[in-house]
Amino acid sequence: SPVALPPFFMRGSIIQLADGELKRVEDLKTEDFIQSAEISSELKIDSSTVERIDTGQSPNAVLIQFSVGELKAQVCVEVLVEYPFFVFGQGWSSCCPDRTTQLFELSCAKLCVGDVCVSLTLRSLR
Amino acid sequence: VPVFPWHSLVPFLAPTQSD
Repeated sequence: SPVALPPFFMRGSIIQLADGELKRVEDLKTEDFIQSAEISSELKIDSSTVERIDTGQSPNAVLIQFSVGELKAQVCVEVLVEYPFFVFGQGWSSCCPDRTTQLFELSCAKLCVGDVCVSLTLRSLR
Repeated sequence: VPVFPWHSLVPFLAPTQSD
């Protein structure tokens, strides 16, 4: 089943960066993710390119296929159309920005094939 | 007011890759 939208995507939600700084979700910049990942001991930032967007099996859901990192690992996630992803250099983007704005008051761009989203990997499991 | 960690905004943890 698709991942439901968590409460922290609501405009005005307070997000704590890795250095302790607090920002509203709508004010986050690409650098905030990059800098937070740099000082994280567990997480590493990676880029995930949108390769396909298909209709999901549930109502209002989409299947998004990502190609992750240099190794182009394939990851497919099913989310609601309003689920926002953070695109490098662009900010919040969803498959249905009007709905994201309507439900969460979060300004969004349209998520498209070729967009490069912020994703995370564990630094090391070895 | 609830405070959420930055990494909760990233929807999935990608497969671990060797460095």
